Amino acid sequence: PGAPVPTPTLVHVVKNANTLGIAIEGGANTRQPLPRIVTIQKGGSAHGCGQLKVGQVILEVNGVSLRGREHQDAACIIAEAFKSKERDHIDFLVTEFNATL
Amino acid sequence: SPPKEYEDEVTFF
Repeated sequence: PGAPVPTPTLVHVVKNANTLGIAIEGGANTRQPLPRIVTIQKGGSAHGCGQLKVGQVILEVNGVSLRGREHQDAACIIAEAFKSKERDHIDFLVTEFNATL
Repeated sequence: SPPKEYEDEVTFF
C-alpha cells in the first residue's frame, strides 16, 4: 500500500429516529473549510447507521456539495435534508481525511 | 472584510 489517499465514502443514513444525532463544526471562511462531524449521539439516525464517525468531513449531502458554504448555510442544507419528506434517507459523502478534494 | 471566525460554531441536528 502506498500513501493514504482520501477516499470519499457514500453513507446512507435512514431517517429512523427523531433526530439525526450529529453535530458539525466549520464551514467556508474558517480553518475547517468543510463541515466536520464533532459528535455522534446514541439514539440518533446517524448512530444507527453505524458508518458515520467523529472526525469525518462532509463533502456532499444528497449530492449537494458543501464546498464554499459557510457554517449556517451548510447546517441549513443538512437540517432541510433531514426534515424533508421527499425521501426516507440522507446520503452523506464523507471522507476520513481533512482534504480538499 | 476579514475572514469570519466560525471555528467555535457547532450545530447539532
